Amino acid sequence: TERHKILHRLLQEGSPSDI
Amino acid sequence: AAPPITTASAKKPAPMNTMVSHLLVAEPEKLYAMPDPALPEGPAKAASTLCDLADREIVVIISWAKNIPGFPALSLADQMSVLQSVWLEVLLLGVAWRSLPCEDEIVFAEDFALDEEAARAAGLLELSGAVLQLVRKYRALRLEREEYVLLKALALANSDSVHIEDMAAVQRLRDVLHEALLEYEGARRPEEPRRAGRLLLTLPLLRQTATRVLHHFYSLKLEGRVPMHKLFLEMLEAMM
Repeated sequence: TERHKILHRLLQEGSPSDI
Repeated sequence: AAPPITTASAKKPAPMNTMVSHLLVAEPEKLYAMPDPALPEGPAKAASTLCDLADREIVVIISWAKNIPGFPALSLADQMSVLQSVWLEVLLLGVAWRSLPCEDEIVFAEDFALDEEAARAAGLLELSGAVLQLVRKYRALRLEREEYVLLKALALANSDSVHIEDMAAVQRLRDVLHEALLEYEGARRPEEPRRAGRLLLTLPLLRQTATRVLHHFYSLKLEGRVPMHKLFLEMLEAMM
């Protein structure tokens, strides 16, 4: 997770969609 | 006599319509490459434009994946493993789809398309040849938008990452999408019973193309002359 922290953050953040 | 309409059946529309229409709505907005006008034309500019575009496209793919039914239900670790292994296939399927209307031209973005001559000048001839083979395959199949969105979701679910912990959950996701494709083709093209199979059999070429493109970008990374954003680097490294 530490090595892939941006992907981890993007998957966690925000709502699942804006649709 | 018609059977009475129960609440359950009234609530259950055709699964194919549900999935296809859901995937159509989940389609991302068009992307623009916006090449830096200050840079001189050439391989360095083309590579840096593509790397910048890919970085933004990965962000879009991550948001898109969150809208694929069943994907958010995977564990966070498995969502990461799946995306790390298939993001480039998803990205390339999008490029192939955008390029379908253009003969022998690869449409990386609305404002960034390369024909053979431009690809040679940009040092991307080998890469573009591989992508064009994929484009020709989908053109020969006359791929429709509905099939494209189903296939793209299937490319996501078709991850063979060895890091996936709950493979059964990924298989369920794959099965639901496979079923949606079979139902769609059964209703849309009953005269072509092998069409769904033909579409699925393009996935090996998609993976092969992704592998070739990956090596191209990994070489660029090792050369270190093209600036790459952190997310793009992270995703490239995850695949190597």
